[in-house]
Amino acid sequence: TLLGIICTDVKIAPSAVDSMLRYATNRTFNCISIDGDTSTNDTVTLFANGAAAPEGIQPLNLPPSLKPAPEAKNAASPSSPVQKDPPNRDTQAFTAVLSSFMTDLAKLVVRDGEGATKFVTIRVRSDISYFVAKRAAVSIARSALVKTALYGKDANWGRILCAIGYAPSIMHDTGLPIIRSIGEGHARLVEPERMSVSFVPADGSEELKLVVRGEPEVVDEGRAKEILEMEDLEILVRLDDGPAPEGRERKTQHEAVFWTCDFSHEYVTINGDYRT
Amino acid sequence: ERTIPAAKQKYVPTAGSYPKGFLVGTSHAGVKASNTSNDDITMVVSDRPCTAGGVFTKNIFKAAPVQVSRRSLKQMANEGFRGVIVNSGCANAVTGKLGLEHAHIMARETDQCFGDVPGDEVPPRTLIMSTGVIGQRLPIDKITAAIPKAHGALGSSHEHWLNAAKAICTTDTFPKLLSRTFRLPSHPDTEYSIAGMTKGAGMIHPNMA
Repeated sequence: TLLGIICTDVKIAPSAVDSMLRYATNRTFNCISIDGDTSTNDTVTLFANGAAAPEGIQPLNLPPSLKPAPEAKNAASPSSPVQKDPPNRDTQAFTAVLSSFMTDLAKLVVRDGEGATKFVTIRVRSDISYFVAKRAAVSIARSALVKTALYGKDANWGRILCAIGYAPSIMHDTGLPIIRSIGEGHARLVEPERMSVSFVPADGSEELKLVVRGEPEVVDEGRAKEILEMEDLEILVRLDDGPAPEGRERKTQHEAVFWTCDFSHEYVTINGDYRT
Repeated sequence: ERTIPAAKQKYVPTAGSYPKGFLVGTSHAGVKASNTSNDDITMVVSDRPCTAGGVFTKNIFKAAPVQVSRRSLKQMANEGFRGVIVNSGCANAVTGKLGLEHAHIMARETDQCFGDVPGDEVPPRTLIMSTGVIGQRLPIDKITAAIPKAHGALGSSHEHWLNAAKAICTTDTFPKLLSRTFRLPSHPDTEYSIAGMTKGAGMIHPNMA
C-alpha cells in the first residue's frame, strides 16, 4: 500500500486543493509500479494551514472561470491542471513545487521496492500523445519478465518490445478522444518496424542502442552488463508513431516517464509469508 | 528497532525544514501481534484548522479508512481539518460495516484530543489511513488507547517527523521523509515550507484520483 502525507504552510483555497493534488499525482505517484498490484488503501493527502502566509494574503486558487479537467482529458493533456487560461503565477509556482516534491517522494517508494536491487526509469516518446506513451511505459513496468531480466542483468530487449506489443490501449482503445482524432486508418498506432529501444546509463555515458527502427543492433554484451550492474538504469523507447515520413525529425514529442524496479527472489520470500 | 540497510541510509535525511504550525507524534499500539516495540500509530496535525485534499485508490474494494476519509473531505468541502491519524500493521480493508465503524472511531478519538468534539451529525475533522494486512479486523481498543499517547508525544522537531515516517512503515526498509523551502513570485520575501512522508514497498501500482 502507498500512503503519503504532505503538509505545507502555504494558504490554499479549499476549492483548489484537490485539483492541485490530482494534477501532481498524475505525473508522480500514479507513475510508479513495484509489483503491478493496486492496493485497497492507497491514499495521498495534502494539508495546507497558511501559517507562513502574510496577513491578508489571498489563498492560492484556480481562476473562477476554470474547472478541473476531467480525468481522461487530463491524461491526454497533462501539461496543465486546467482547461483554458493559465492559473495565476503563485498557483503555477506552487503546483510546480508540489509536482517536483511528489516526484522525489514517489521515487523513494520505488527505491524501497520489496526485494528490489535496481531503480529503473522508463521513458517513452510518442509523436501522437502522452497517453499512448504512458500506456507503453506502464506495460513495460508491469512485465514480470522484463523485471526478472533486469534483476538477472540480462539485456533482454525482446521482452521490452513484447510488453509494448500487448499494451491494450495502444491496439484497442480507439474510443478515446485522443485516438479518434487521428482517424480510423491509424487505429494501430505502434508499428514494430519503427520502434527503437536503448539503455541509458546512469553515469551519463552514451546510450546503448538495442533496437533501431525495429532492427536489432549488434549489442556489446560486455557494455550491456556494465550498464546493468549499476543501481540506476533508464530504458528509452522511441515509438516513432507519428504520420511524418520515416527519418524526419519530429517537431513535437510527448514523453511519459514511469519508475519501477526489478523483481527478485526476495520479493517472493517477503510476500509468501506476509499475514503472519 | 528496525535497522536501515547501509545502502539505503543515504536516502534518510538528518535534518529538515518543516512547515509552521504542524505537529507530529507517534505511539505504540501493537496492531500486528508480532510488533512488540515499534511505534505503529502516527498523528499529524495542524495547530489550526486547515485546508485538506486527498487522492484515493480507484480499486473498487476501497478500505474503510479510504471510504470514511473521502466522505469527510466531501462533506466538509475540503476545509476545517486538523490532520490525519495513521495505523500500520492492519489495513482495515474488506472488513464490512464494523470496519467503517472502526475507521470512524479512530477519527473521533483523534478529534477528542483537541477538546472540540463535534456531534455525530458533523463529519470528523481528522482523516484516517491504515496500512498492513488486508481482511483482518483492527484491534480498535489497542488503537484508541494509543491515540492519546501519540497526541501526548506531539512535536515539530526533525526527530518527530522522522519517527512519524518510521511509524507508518510496514515492509519498508527505510523511512521516506522529505522537506523543502520555497518562495512564491507575488511575495518573494516570504519563505514557505513543504514536508512529506510516504510509505510503500509492495502492492504498489497506484491509480489514484
